[in-house]
Amino acid sequence: SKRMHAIQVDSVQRWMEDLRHMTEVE
Amino acid sequence: RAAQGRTCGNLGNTHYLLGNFRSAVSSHQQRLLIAKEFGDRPAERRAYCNLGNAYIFLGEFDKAAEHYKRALQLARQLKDRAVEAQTCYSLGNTYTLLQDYERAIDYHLKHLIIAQDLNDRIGEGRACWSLGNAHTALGNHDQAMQFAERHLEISKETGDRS
Repeated sequence: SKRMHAIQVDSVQRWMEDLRHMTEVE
Repeated sequence: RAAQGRTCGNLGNTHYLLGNFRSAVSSHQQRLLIAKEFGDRPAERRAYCNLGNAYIFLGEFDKAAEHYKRALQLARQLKDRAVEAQTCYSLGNTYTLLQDYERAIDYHLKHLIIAQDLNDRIGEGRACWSLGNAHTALGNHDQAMQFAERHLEISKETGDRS
């Protein structure tokens, strides 16, 4: 589907990999 | 009460790193409330970013965008250019997930401009990569090629073989 296509964009995938470990620490 | 706020933030981060995104949202919402009580805008900004990130992994991209936009407003008020750039990058990617490629391009361009101002070559490379993909999705192949070439040039300079 179109939505799956957006999720498979390589630059978005790379961002999400980084985001998974990214927290704004107190 | 202030310590309670910081603890909610830490708890939210721990839930997030464990992959418990619903619990992360709940803790960060608590943190946000307490930050507002104290008028602590940096803490408010952090909570909005953390909420945006958690909503991405819940697949709730509209909510993620709303929270990132509040974080962006606060980053601008606080004159934190690096956070402003990071938030624009997040918004660009979120609008790509929402398939709103025009808005994605707007935010990736904002990110690109700040990355250049801050001399952040890695950020600039990421912006060019993202802009190339968004233009490809819109069928703007000439512009996509220009950004791909800039991305290649920056990758060579930063030694990023991947």
